[in-house]
Amino acid sequence: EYTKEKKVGEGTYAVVYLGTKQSTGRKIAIKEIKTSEFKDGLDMSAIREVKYLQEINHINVIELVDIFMAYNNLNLVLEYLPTDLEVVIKDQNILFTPADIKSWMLMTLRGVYHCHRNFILHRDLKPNNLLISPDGQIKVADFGLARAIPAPYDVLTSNVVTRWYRAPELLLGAKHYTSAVDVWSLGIIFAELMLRIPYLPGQNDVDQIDVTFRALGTPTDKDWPGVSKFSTYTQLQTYPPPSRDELRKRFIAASENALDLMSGMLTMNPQKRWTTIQCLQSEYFTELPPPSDPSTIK
Amino acid sequence: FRSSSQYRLWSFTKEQLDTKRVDTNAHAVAAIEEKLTMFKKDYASDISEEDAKMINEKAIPLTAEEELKLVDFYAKKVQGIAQHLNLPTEVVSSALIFFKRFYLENSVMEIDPKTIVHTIIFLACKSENYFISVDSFSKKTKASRDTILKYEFRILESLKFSLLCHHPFKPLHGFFLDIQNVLHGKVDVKYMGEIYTKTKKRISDALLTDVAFLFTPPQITLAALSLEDEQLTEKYLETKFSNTDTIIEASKDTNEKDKDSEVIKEDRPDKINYILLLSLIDQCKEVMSNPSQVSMEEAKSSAAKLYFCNHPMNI
Amino acid sequence: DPFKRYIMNEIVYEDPFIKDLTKKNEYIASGFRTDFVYDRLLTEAFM
Repeated sequence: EYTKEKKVGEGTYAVVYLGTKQSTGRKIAIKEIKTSEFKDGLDMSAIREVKYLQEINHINVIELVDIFMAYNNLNLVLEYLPTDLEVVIKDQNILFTPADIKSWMLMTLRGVYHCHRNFILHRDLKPNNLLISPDGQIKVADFGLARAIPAPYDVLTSNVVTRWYRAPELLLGAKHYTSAVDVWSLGIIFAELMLRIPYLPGQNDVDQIDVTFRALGTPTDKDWPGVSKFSTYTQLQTYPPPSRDELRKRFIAASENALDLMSGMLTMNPQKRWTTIQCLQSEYFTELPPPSDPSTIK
Repeated sequence: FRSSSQYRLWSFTKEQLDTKRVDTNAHAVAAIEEKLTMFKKDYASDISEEDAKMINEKAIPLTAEEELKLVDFYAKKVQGIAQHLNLPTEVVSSALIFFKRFYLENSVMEIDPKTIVHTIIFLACKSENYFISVDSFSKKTKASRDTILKYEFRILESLKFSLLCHHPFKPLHGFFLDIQNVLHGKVDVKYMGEIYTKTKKRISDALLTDVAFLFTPPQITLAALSLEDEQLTEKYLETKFSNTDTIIEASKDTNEKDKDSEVIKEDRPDKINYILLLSLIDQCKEVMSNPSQVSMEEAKSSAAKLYFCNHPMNI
Repeated sequence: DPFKRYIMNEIVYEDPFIKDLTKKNEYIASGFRTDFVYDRLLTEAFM
C-alpha cells in the first residue's frame, strides 16, 4: 500500500522517507523506527509517538495515517508536511507579516490546547517541530518526548524540551511540572517569530539559565514562592526583570496585546503562567490585523 | 472518550465479544487440525494404531470456552506478577488490559500465554512511563532477555498500536470529589475515604472480567462504587442526574422583590439519560459480580491439550 | 465542552492527599496546581 521513494531525514531512532499511499495517490511520510538500536526492545520514543498520536485527531496536530510492521521494523505513516516553522524563520527571503505570525500562533495554540485537554504533555515544542502543510496549516509534530500529564505523585525528569525552549522550572530541576512547560516553549517561539532570531539561545544548560534570567529577570520567592529552594538557585546571578518599555524596544513590532500574551506565556512562576485557554482567549487574537488565512500565507 | 482508541477499537457489545472469541478460536482450530493431519500423514509409517488413538485423545484443540478460561487463568497471573513487582496500579491494569486484548486477536493455541506474560508487563511499564531496563526486568522476573523481547512487536501489532488505556481509577477520584460537592454536608468524608480504598480494590478485580470491553471507565467506577455502597451511589446519581439539567438564571426583572431565580428547564443537548445510566450500572455490576473461576485442574488439562496440539511428536 | 458536567468546587473537597502536596515546596515551585489535578480527575469521571 505504501512506497518509500526518497529518504529525507535520519534521527537517532528513526529514518524518514517520502512516499505515496498507492490506493489514493496521497503523499505521505514514513517514519521507519530502527529497532536494533535500542537494547531494551522497542524505543521509548516510538512507544510515545504511537501511544499519543493514536489518540489525537486535530487539524493542528500531525495525523498518524497508519502503522505497519515490515522486516521487523515499525513504520509510522504520517501525513506529508513539506516544511516547518524553523525553515520559515531562518529563510530571510521569506517575508511574513504580523498577521501571518498571529495565524501561526493561533493554530499552534489550538493544537497544543488539544493535547492538553487530552492530558498529554508534548515536552519538545520548538519551531522545527511545528510543521506546515501544503495548505498552510501548522501541525504539532514529534511526540517522541510526550507523556500523559502526570498523576500527582509521579516524579518526572526535568531533562526534557530542547534547551532554548526549556521553561525555568525545568532549568532549575523541577520534577512535578505541568503543562505550563509547553506554554513557555510557545512563548519563546512567539518571541522568535517576532525577532526572526532565537530569543534565548543558551550555549549550555548553565548558560541557558543565565541567558533566560538576564532577559526576563531572576525570579524571587516573592513572585515565585519556593523558587529559592531549588538546589541550583543559590549560584544564580540576580538580574532585574525588564521594564515594559524595554520589552517594547526589544519587540518593536509587537502590539500591547501581543506583549501581554508573550508576557503571560513567559511568566516565570509556572503556577501563574497562562494556560493555553487563557492564551487563546487573549485580545491579541481579536485585535487587528486578523490572523492571515493559512492558505494565503506565502 | 469516543475519540479514544479504547472506544474506537476495543469497545464491544457482549455479542460482538463472543463472536470475536469464537472466530479467533475457530481460526486456530482449523490451523491446528490441518497441522495434525499433516503430522499424521508425514509420520504415517512411524505412527502405530495405538499412537494414532492417543493423538486423537490427547491432541484436542481447545474450545472457545476452554480458551477463555485459560486466558482468564493467565490474566490473574499477569496481575499477580505485576503486583508482586510492586508496579503502580495503572501499570498493573494496563498490563492486564493488554493481555486480554491480545487474546481477542490471537488464540492461546497460536501463542502460549506463558510465553508473553513477562513481555506484556514489560511493555506496560514502558507505555506507562515506568521504564525498567530489560536487564533489570529480567533479573526481577527471572525471565531471559530474549523471552521478554521476543514478542514485543507481535503484541504491539495485535494491540493495533493502541497503548493509552483509560482505567476507572481516575474517575473514582473524580467522583470522590464530585460527591463531596453534590452531597455537600450529607456525607461523611472519613467514611468516603474508606469506601474509596475498597472500591479501588473492586475495580482492580473487575478488570479481570470483560467490563473494560463492555463499559466506559466511569460506568465501571460507578458500578464498583454501587457494589460498595448502593445507597450513597444512588443518592448521588439521583441528585445529580435525575432531574433535567437546569440552568438557574436570575430573572430579568430588576425589581428586588422579584429577584428570585427563574429556573429555565434547559435540557442539555447531551443530557445524561438517568434511567439508562442506572441500567448500565446494573449490567456492569452483574458482570463484575460473576468473575470467571478457573481451577488449577481445568487450567492444567487445557494446557496439556494445548501442549500436545503443538507437540504431537511427544505423544 | 460547552457544558461541563461538573462544577469544580475546591473549597468543599476534603482531599488530604492532594492538599498535602500543596505544602511541599518541590510541588509548589514546580508549578503544581490543585485545580489542574481536580479538573483532570473530574474530566475523566465525566468522560
